[in-house]
Amino acid sequence: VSLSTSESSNYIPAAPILLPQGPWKQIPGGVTAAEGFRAAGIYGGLRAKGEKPDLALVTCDVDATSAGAFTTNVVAAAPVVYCKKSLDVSETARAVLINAGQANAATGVAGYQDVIECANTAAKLLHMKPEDVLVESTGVIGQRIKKEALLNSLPRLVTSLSPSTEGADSAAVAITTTDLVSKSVAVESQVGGTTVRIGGMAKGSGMIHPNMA
Amino acid sequence: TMLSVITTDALVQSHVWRKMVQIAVNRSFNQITVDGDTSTNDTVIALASGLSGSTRISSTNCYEAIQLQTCLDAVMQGLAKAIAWDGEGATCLIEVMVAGAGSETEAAKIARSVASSSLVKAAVYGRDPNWGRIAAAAGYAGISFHPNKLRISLGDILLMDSGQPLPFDRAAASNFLRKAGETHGTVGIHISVGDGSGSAQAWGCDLSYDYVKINAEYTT
Repeated sequence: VSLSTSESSNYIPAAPILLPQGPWKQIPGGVTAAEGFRAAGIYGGLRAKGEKPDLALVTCDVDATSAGAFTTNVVAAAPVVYCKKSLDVSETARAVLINAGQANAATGVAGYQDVIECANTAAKLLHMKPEDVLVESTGVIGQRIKKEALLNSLPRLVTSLSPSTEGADSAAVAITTTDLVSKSVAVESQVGGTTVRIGGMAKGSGMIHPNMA
Repeated sequence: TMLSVITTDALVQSHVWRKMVQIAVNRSFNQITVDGDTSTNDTVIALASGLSGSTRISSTNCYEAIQLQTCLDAVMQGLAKAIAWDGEGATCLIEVMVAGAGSETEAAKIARSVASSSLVKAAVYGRDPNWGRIAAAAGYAGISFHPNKLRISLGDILLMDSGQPLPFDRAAASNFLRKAGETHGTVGIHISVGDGSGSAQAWGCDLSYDYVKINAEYTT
């Protein structure tokens, strides 16, 4: 299945972003608004139904200082365990690979191996170290990632990477599950007299009561 | 499940960035609720490229760090509110603002307790200005405050002051809720619990019949 990133952003509308008032200006771009970032979202055949994009990738051109917050649910998904270990051993990262469709939670050792294989393959294609690639998953709990579909889609996902707003928008759509709208925002502000940009994307609609640490 | 990726071109040291991200998460994503279920997959990854050309931020207390923190808070709050707005089956966003608590942490607990209350959420869906349910949810948050200091407003309509229920225009209050539901707008609930300097916000959504329908049909 082939679907361009510009078509991807048409699947669901964008959410109204209710930014608080402050010394910042909302700008286009989401996760690609800041210097050095590229993103893409494509359909990789992971969803049970429909052809909405389901694979997203965000990359940084340089080693980025990394931070994470993760569910404190004791039954943490394999990618959560993987990312926590990665952040423990490294202060930087270069990429975040995200799939929608299968949460890869409560999938045991096999699910964890799937994360490693996906991260390693992405790292190879991106010419990065495996520990530079972080992974997030969302979807049905108890189901492993449709690994073959994901691995087969990775080359196309990597070549779709773009620093454009379209790249950010397609990624924001690709991480949604039951969401009715995609969530993406970016702001520009002065920090110490220099213009700094912060962007982001999120997904979530149900099973929402985060307690992250 | 909620997932998020945050990016910035600010130049910031690792330990400072990690602290700032947790603070922002606590003021945003950790203050939303849709259904009270904590996912196995909730994740926020935040990357800072340092390519903006700004000076390196190496302390959480410096002016630049405070500026960056406010921006980071704003971006995460914008995204967090969008998640609550898009809550399964929701017809409106509920924004709970608590002031007068002993600390930000205490205010945050009270705000989230109210936003999480199934009875408050159902009352909003039923367009019922039910100050009693709001007061009860504030009271069981685990934070001590004097009931005689409790003040509750729904939008601009004051429902309770100094712990005493007030006469109010029930039809107007109900219409306020109805209009928010019809436009997928925002219902603001303002609560004051005393004279402290602690304030915080939490966000949720109303509880509709559709929530059950969606989750009866979507397996997890």
